[in-house]
Amino acid sequence: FNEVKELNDDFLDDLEELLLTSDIGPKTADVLFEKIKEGMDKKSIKDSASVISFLKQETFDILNIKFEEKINKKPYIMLFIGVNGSGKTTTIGKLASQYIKEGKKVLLIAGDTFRAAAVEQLEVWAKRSGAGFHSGKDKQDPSSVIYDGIKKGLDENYDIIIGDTSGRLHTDKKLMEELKKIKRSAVKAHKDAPHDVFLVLDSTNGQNAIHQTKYFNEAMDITGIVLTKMDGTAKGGVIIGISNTYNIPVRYVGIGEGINDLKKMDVEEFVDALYS
Amino acid sequence: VISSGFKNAKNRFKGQSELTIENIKPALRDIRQSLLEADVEFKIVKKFLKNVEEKALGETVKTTIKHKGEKRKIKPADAFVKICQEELEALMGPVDTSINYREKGPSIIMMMGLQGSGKTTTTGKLAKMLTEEGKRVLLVAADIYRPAAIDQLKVIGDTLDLKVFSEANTSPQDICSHAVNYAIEHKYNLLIFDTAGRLAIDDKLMGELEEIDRRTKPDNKFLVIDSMIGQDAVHTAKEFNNRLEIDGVILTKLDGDARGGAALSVKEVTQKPIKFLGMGETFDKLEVFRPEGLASRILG
Ligand SMILES: Nc1nc2c(ncn2[C@@H]2O[C@H](COP(=O)(O)OP(=O)(O)OP(=O)(O)O)[C@@H](O)[C@H]2O)c(=O)[nH]1
Ligand SMILES: Nc1nc2c(ncn2[C@@H]2O[C@H](COP(=O)(O)OP(=O)(O)OP(=O)(O)O)[C@@H](O)[C@H]2O)c(=O)[nH]1
Ligand SMILES: [Mg+2]
Ligand SMILES: [Mg+2]
Repeated sequence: FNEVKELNDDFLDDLEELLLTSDIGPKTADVLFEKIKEGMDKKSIKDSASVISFLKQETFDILNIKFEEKINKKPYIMLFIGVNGSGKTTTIGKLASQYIKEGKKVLLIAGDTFRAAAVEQLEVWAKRSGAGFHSGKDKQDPSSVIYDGIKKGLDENYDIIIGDTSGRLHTDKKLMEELKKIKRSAVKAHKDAPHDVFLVLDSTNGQNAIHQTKYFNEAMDITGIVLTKMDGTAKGGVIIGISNTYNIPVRYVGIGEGINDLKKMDVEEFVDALYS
Repeated sequence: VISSGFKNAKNRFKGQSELTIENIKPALRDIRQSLLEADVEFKIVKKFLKNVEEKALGETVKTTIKHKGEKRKIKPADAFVKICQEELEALMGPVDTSINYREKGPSIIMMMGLQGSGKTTTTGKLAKMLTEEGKRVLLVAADIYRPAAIDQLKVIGDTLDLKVFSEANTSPQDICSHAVNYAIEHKYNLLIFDTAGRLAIDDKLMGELEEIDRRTKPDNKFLVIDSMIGQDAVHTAKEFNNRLEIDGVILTKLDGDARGGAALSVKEVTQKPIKFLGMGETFDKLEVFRPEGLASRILG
């Protein structure tokens, strides 16, 4: 796609294949194609290179959503939510390590009281990153673990408090109600909590990620997205439709399983990789 | 939940008495939309639509059926739906949900797949199912990387009252080999290797699986795929199959609303059967694969 080609049907077919195989999805692809056709009619787009640069700019504008950096608030309380296996626990470990390196005192709360060895898994990350750790009793109500954890974080003067939650499918009404209860408990523990709610999305997901965002956003206003497993072959294109619809920024990108494999989202870099 | 794509397709035939090229074309566009939203891979969608179009216009369309001895006309919408359903089921079959057992010595199931796809949980589900069928199952903790992975399998073993074989400071290849010796010694007849999640493009970790394969010759190499996976399903499935010659696929997390179009993509690109479906987080939530259920879900 980097050589300038004539704007013919073959090129447009190839472009459609690129968009769809990147998980951009048929609806968002149609929206983008409509804009391209308008540009072609207005003659503002006259060759393949201008199509690609148009797409890149359009996508950049959709993804470039403003957010408030809250790291210097004290306390800074955040919750991580998302479907099963998306990478929540691992992402928390990586983020904790970054904050600790910046001199912050970080507490991790083991809010997954359901899954086998979930508490042990987060405890390993606490040790690796140097963060403090709070867990409850086996099968304790997650809301009370989060409440107790935030209280402990406040009492012991932590700068940053991160709550892990168990994976759940957005279609499970009971578990989505549990999320709302977790949020209420967080607010009870501190009136401004949670300062950030991160939805963790596996970049290998297809169009289902849109449903995930819809329902998780209804349960707990999402302030940011973490796109994990971008070190794989998936392009994560579904995020375009998501950002366009819900106006939520991607804040971090997971690029591996190690403690340093998390970087701040770079929209320009992401867009270039998407259309390469 | 019927997708709007499929509903629109059926509506194309309102008031029509026959399937014609005029009413089929727009219906196929609606189906295309529906299948792409269901995460079926782009090229497979193309092939599917071509097959449906040929069938719909061909001699094979019987819009007259014998019902209670008299001839009845099937509405073109229903005929079209029938063709789509049949074509999709055909792509997902033939059905083979068998587990391979060897004549002499303990049989082996090797679980593998991308990170977080549900391998460890599904290991528990298979262990429960096969124990109830009379097997003596040994769980093998071959994931030495993920924090508390061995703990996770041990908790599952405790829940199901099954033994977990694990070894500290040992490579996964050696753990699996040693587990086979242990199984022979202690008269287990089925081992399930729970391996670490890995990217199909991770040469070193794929090499690890190849070595386990060479040394223990698993009778069942199952690729575990998250049903929410998108277009990447084909790259992953193709690479795992090329390097390891998988025996079957297990699709997980189908208790959600993922349409599961990846199932079709994975089947197409590997030509290997879908064996089981994961339907929840607890160990009773494993179903044997049936094409009809998944076909209507993918079509929407
Ligand atoms: N390659 C890669 N693997 C990742 C990344 N993030 C997480 N993982 C892996 O994905 C798997 C699941 O990660 P977890 O952190 O347990 O996911 P989770 O969302 O907490 O899972 P549940 O609590 O069970 O819902 C693990 O094997 C992680 O190592 C990433 O950015 N890249
Ligand atoms: N709802 C639902 N959740 C599932 C299903 N199968 C697995 N899970 C959940 O998905 C998450 C990941 O499952 P694991 O078994 O840890 O996945 P894994 O493939 O072993 O992960 P890695 O070893 O890190 O690659 C856990 O929260 C499981 O409870 C399923 O069929 N339905
Ligand atoms: Mg977790
Ligand atoms: Mg596992």
